[in-house]
Amino acid sequence: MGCCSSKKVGRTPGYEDPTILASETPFTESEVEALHELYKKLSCSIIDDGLIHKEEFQLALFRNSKRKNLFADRIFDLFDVKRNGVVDYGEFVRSLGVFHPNANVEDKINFAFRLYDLRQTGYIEREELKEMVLALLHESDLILSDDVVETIVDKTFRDADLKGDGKIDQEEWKELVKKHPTLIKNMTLPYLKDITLAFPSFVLSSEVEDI
Amino acid sequence: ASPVTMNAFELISTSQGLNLGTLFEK
Repeated sequence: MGCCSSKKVGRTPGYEDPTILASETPFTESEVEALHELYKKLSCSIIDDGLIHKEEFQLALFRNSKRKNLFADRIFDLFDVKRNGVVDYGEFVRSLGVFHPNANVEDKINFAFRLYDLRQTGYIEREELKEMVLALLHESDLILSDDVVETIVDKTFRDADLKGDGKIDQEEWKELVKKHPTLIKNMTLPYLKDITLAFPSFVLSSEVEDI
Repeated sequence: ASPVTMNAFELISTSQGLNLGTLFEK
């Protein structure tokens, strides 16, 4: 991975006051500052402009900047709140906040719904669910017959589509998660509680500057 | 569990593309 030439905190595009970010997210101020270290590392790994591009996100997730993945694409698109093709620092911290162990469960449920609502219609449709299952199978090199995939999707729809209209709305999604809480397990990153241990260099360099 | 008996969303949640934990690996 490359290295940032800009060391000064204020030079990061979209840099926001840690106090404000801490007040709007489950992170403490020092955790927000530690996240800045991670952000700097990710945002200059390929293009040294202080913004996270999709290729940089893919590189961080897969150690391969060219690896296409439906779910990584969806996550990136949700992080890119301004929809300008890059994730800035504020977007990064606020979006990661949803994955904090202390984040509001409702926020996690809503984020997961938006993630799986591939075409942003306000519903998770049968075709979208099938597309995601196929993407997962492809990624895992698992081969299942179309009949088996249909069975998996049918079974899930019987469980989730309480109104029987062939699509899952937000209310039905909430009910499904209530029944199967493990469905949003991937919306919590335990790492985020120990972020200052993982990226202590900001804290250390701030102390040095203070002296 | 066999994929056939799993809820499709449970299956999907195992995707590497959803494992943001790798962002924190040095």
